[in-house]
This record gives sequence, structure tokens and C-alpha cells, in this order.
Amino acid sequence: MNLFRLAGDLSHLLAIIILLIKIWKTRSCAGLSGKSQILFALVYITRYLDLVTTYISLYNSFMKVIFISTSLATIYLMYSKFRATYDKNHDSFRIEFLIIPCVILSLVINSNFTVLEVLWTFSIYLESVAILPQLFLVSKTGEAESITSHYLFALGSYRALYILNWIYRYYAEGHYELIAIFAGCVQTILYCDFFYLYVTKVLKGKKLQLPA
Amino acid sequence: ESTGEQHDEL
Repeated sequence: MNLFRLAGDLSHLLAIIILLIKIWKTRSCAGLSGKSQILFALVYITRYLDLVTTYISLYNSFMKVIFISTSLATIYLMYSKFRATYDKNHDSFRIEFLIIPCVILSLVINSNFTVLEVLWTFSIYLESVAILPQLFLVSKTGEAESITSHYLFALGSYRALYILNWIYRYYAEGHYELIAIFAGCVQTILYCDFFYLYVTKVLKGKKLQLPA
Repeated sequence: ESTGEQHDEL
């Protein structure tokens, strides 16, 4: 564990907490993509199956349980408890266009052709693009509430911090996982446009509004 | 080195 990775994990955790608080306090999931949340739940479930086969550390197991349970809780809030506020019409991204290529890619490019390893690889690929339905929703409505922007910023920062962690681990431990590094870079690049808008608008107290 | 089966990151 190094500082970059810890900061990345905490940023990831913060994103999820921000999201849950936003939904709970406003009693609404307006402006949020349920499809992205379904993809994230799929990511955590397929990646953390090793929870039952491999013990790494208490921290590791604890975080995995938190990520799986909070993502399921988010889906419950969006699709059941606060369903009436869910912006279904704008959340029209076709997630099969993301899931199917990720399935194929994970079957073709993986480091070991075993069930757990292919599912892990699938989750890495899927995570890199799982935010697209949310970004699509923001681009369709043309704006995002500031709390949603904070959520996106924390979520995007997590993988960017992991890139620093991978650079550190490569030099300090000689450890690297090419699949995770490649997908993590793709993931971070997808947030770049948003990061720019966040810094130039949201941090200056303005609402995140896309140029017309 | 890539560890293959064991992934220690989240």
C-alpha cells in the first residue's frame, strides 16, 4: 500500500458516499444514470469474486464488501425507493454496446484463461467505460447539479491516482499489470473533458453547463 | 511482474 493507492481508494469511497448522500438528502436521483450504476455493480461483483477464494488483507476484503454493497444499495434507491425521480427518458444509453465488446475483449485478451481471471479482466474493461451512460446523460440534459459534479470528480480522480500508484509500484516493486494500466488510462482519459469543465466552472461556483 | 491469478488492488 502506498499513498497514491490509499488516496485513490478513499477518493473512490468518497464518490460513492457523495452519491448516496445526494440521493438520500434530496430524496431524488434526478440527473443520475441508473445504467452506469448497474454497470458499476456488475464491475464490482465480477471483480471481487476472489473475496471467497483469496484473502489479501482485512482492508482489501472490507473495501470489496463496501463497494459491492453500496453499489447494490444505490441501485435499490434508484430503481425502487426513489424510482419516481429517476430520469428514465434521458438515460437512454444502450449498455449492451459496452457489455458485449468487454465480454469479447476479456475472452481474447487476458493473462490467464480461467473463469475468475476472465471475469476480473471483464470487470477492468467494463469499469473503464462504465461512466459513459452518466456522461451521456449529462450531455443530453446539458447540465449537472454541483453535487453530481463532485461525485464525478471524485470517481474520476480515483483511477487517475491509481495511475500514479502503478508508476510508483513499477519503480519501487517491479510490479505491473498491463491490462489494469491500459484500461485505467482509457478510463481517466474519458474523464478529461469533464475534469476541465469541473475546474473551470464548478470550482468557481458556477453550475456545470455544457456549451450549447 | 504480473501476478496473473492474484490481484491485490481494488
